[in-house]
Amino acid sequence: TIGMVVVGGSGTIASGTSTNGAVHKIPGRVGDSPIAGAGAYADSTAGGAAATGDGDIMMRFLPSYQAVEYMRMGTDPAVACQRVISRIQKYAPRFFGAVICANTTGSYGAACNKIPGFTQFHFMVSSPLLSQPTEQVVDCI
Amino acid sequence: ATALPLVINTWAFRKAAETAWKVLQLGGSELDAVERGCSQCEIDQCDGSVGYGGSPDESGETTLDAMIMDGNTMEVGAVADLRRVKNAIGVARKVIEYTKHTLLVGESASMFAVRMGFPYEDLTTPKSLSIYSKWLNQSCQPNYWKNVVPDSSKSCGPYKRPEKVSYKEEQTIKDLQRRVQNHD
Repeated sequence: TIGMVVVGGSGTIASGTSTNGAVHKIPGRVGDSPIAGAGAYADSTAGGAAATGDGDIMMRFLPSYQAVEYMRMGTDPAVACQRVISRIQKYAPRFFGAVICANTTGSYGAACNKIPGFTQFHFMVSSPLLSQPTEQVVDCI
Repeated sequence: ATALPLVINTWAFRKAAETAWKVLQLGGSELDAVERGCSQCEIDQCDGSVGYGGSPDESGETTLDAMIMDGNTMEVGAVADLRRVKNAIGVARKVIEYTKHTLLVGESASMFAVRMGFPYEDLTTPKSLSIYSKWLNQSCQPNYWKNVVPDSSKSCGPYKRPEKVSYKEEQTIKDLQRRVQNHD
């Protein structure tokens, strides 16, 4: 699954996802990606977020919506992402998942749930401060 | 330090980030950037989890899910369980532009896509077929069933609820299976 958040020059935000879903799924199964507030969310007055991972679990917690609401309250994007991961951890400690977050000023962050075999999350960032799109890594919590 | 504009995307899908960034540099909107960036991953079949030829379901078919959201208007376009159309996020964008709906699903979403000019084509590839046949040869493990007979942790289906299924339900299941099999 790819999840993307774009913050334009004037701070306006769009987000999106695309996926082919869970392998060997039961026909008809749909995960979090196409669900607004779960796979991705964007509000140009607060921020944008997108999620990837075990959609059957994550979609129940609307991670992207919740992360944007944290940013609306002034929470730093990295912390907003971490708080969303923590919320899900309480109910599903071994879920596989990660979230990217960005606010209207261009601050951004990411967070992921640490499970055996998944201790770091790689994501891409493009901005005027970077000479080219740059791969960044965050340690999972 | 922060600066705008900004593109951030999950995983090290570099070409998606480059494509989105280029769209912005050429004066495209944020929505255009998200659509084209994610479409790039659909074309590239990013790590097998995006686009055609990946993640076959229990019947061996690849279906696609996508959404796009405009943070100015709070409009959303989404497609789920999309069959036989490759550019899922492109279709999602058309849901915003040409309908008052938010989410279209399944074969009907495919019919909408065809009406919007998207090609109707097989999403299966030798890769997805081999993933599927390997899975069949390993007793359909792993799968997403539980509390069924036969034991889904040991064998393929078809699975049923353990308690006796009434004759009428049996007939319904048979009719459904017949209808689905005749489908394609």
